[in-house]
Amino acid sequence: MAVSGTLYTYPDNWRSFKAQIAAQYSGAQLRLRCSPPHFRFGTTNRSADFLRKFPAGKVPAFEGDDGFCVFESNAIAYYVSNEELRGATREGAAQVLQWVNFADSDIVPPASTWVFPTLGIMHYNKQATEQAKSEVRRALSVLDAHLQSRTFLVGERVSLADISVVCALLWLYKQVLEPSFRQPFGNVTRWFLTCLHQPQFKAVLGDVPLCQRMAQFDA
Amino acid sequence: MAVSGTLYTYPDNWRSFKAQIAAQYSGAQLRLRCSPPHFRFGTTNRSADFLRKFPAGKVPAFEGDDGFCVFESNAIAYYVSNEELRGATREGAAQVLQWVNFADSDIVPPASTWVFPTLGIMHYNKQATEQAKSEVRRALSVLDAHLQSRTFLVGERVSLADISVVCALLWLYKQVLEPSFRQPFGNVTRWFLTCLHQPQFKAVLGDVPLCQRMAQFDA
Amino acid sequence: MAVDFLSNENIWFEKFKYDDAERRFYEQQVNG
Repeated sequence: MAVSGTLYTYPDNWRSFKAQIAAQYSGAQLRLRCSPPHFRFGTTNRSADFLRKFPAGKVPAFEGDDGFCVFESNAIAYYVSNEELRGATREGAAQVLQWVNFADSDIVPPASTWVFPTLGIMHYNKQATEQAKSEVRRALSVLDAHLQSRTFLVGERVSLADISVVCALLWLYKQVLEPSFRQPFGNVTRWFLTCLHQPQFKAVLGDVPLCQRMAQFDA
Repeated sequence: MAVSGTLYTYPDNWRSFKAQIAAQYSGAQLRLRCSPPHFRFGTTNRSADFLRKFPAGKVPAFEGDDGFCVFESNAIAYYVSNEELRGATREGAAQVLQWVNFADSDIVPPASTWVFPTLGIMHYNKQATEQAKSEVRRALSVLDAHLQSRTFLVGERVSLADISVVCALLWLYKQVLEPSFRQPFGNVTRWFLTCLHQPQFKAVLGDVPLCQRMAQFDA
Repeated sequence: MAVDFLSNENIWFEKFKYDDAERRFYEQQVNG
């Protein structure tokens, strides 16, 4: 039976995109609540009613029409997925988890360190940014080698691995991975564009212009 | 068919404990390689042979006797688990993922910030430590409320959720959660000890003495 | 603007420092 429910988040949350894209593949019905009057980030997620359902007070948070509640973006994306997205075999499911965790542990921290100052939401620190760039290079080279002989990260079709890693890379590709920086990682960019052009990704992300000139920190 | 294979790690790696405890429940056969001559951390995991199997060069890393290779501790723990540990229903599996991710995102960072200086492996920073203590308190209070009416985190039996969160809390309970600090979180400590006393946890962790006096940073 | 919400994100910015410290700690241990 297809899942249906409400996804609470703030607008354009890359963490919420994972569940939204997964739902496009699985047919799960997601009602997005990301702005007033239905949801006000910082207020609604601190209310007693919200905390009763989602004790960590974090978004994204999902409440099924059957009352089932779950938080943590990867858990929500898993819940609204189908078997194919999750990995149909034990090996496939383990490899999906591997890349989902790789995105959270090896991509998100350096990507945020590099991109946030360019958005003006964090102080710029030259050393931290240079360190982040080298971490991003390392993660992209692992992905590039893996995608040398593959269309998608796990198996022959799109899975939660592709959805999670694409969403973790979004800000990088939009904001700072200018052509000269991404030149050594051609397999990753090919794979990234292949995913973006899938109708299920496009339905959620729309058109994603790749960075042409690396954004500098926004003083 | 039960899984069998080699787990590469360094000694006493809490991330590897997850797969080792899971294997105690599932019957998977794990050959631990964590010291010379079989494995020298910093050398073996940088070798061409290792990087061919595990391109990120990270440990823990698992190589099945059938040649299947996977890295990322949560993926390995999932692979060597059984259906019961993973969560037998879609809801159960999503809740397991929720707590596994909660451990990585809300417990590991502040626990590392607080504990590493007491082990002498990071500089002490008073402000960061105080911030970490408050984040640990917040995570423990979420767990304590959840465990108010539950024996285990998901369903009626031990799952990967309990295994992952126990392993993420190990250093805290051993090193800094002295009785006065952990007093408000009695449900968590009860649950933590219940898990530790399971023979499958004890087989891997042995006896875990709870902290009696909060360790200060080791100048 | 959606970007402002990002600043509320729970990101472990210092993760590489801790990974590095942990790696050095255990490499030293292994190498005595």
